[in-house]
Order: sequence, then C-alpha cells, then structure tokens
Amino acid sequence: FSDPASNLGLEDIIRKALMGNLEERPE
Amino acid sequence: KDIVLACPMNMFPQTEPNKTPQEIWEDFSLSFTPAVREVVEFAKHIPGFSALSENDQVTLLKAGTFEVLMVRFASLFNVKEQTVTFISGTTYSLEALKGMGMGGLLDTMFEFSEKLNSLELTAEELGLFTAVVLVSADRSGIENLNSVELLQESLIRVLRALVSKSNPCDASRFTKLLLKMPDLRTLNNMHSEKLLSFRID
Repeated sequence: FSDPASNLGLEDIIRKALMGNLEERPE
Repeated sequence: KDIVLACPMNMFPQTEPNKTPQEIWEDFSLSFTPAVREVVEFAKHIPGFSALSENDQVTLLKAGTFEVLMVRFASLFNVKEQTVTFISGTTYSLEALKGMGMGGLLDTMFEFSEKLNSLELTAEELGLFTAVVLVSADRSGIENLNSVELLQESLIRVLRALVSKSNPCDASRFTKLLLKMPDLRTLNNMHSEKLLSFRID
C-alpha cells in the first residue's frame, strides 16, 4: 500500500507552504 | 480511455481527450494546491502547532489535509438536492458523479456531510473541531508523540468548553461531534484507495 499523499505531491506543497511562513517571520 | 477525476477540488473533472495522463494529473494538482495551502495556513494559526517539530507538522498535515478539507467543504454537499458543487462553481448531480465512478465514496461523503451539518456548529466550533482533527496524535510517523498529545488534549478541552457553553442543555452534542472523527478516518482511507486506483490506472 503506497502513500497516496506522496503520489499527490502533497508533502512538497506542505513543506513549501510551511517554509513560506518562516521566510515571512519578522527577525 | 477517458480519465475522470471527479473530485470537488478538481477544476476540470471531465478532461480534454487530447491530454496525456501526466497533464491531467498536473492540472488536478494545480486545482487542489490552493486548498492545501489554505490548510497549512489554518494549521499555522492553531496555537502551539508551529512549536511542534517541522517533521511532525508535515506528518500531521499530510495525514489530515483530506479530513480538514472534508469538514471545510461539507457544505458543498447538498443532501436535499443530491448535488455536489465543485470549487469551479459547477454543480453536479449525484447521479452524474456516480456515472463518473464516484459511487461508494460519494455516498459516504454525503452521509458524513448530513451528520455534520445536523449538529449546526458555529464557525468557531467548526474551526476548533477542524484543529482537533488535524492535531491527531495517532497518525503514524509522529516523532514527538507527547507534544502532539498534549496539544490535542488542550484543543479538545477548549472545544468541549465551547460546545457545552453554546448548547448547555445538550450534553451529547460534544460526544456526537467527536464521533465524527472515526467517520472522517474511514472517508480518508476510502479516498486514499481511490487516489491509488487512479495512479495505478
């Protein structure tokens, strides 16, 4: 049973969206 | 053979015949990406979520995004009219969608939406319930189980207080709401199987 979330590329979208927050966070 | 991805998150469920399966999959990915990003933004606003390890944040989001979207878009399922409105704004009848091969999953989605809508949750209750769904400590692959459990417990406590406050005479309302979580898990599994079948096809 492979991982459907990986099939969807979900992890990539999630990681990018999470990192977007770090970039916007004030120093 | 025509490929049909009759998902409410798909802008173009009925694809052009000249498109390759890869192009169809990429179009689908572009359709649901904004919704996934919104789930991530929602997660960031859950107090304590950003304090979890990045890997645990990703694990929770990967496992729970479908369930969050199901709760969020339950209102797209019109039980009375037996229709589903896709994010494109197009409304499809249950019969038409069944014809696209969405039978069993769609019936269970309708059933869930009906039960959830019958609880008549306020926006605040729905938001907190969604946070509880997302921060589920029993997802596989969690590294720091204690942190996730503590966060989920605190969210459940706040949800219980909120639900009790809005309907003090109905003690079963909170229990009924929590019982939607296993229903969501079942739907998530069914949805995963559906996705896998498309990939295999």
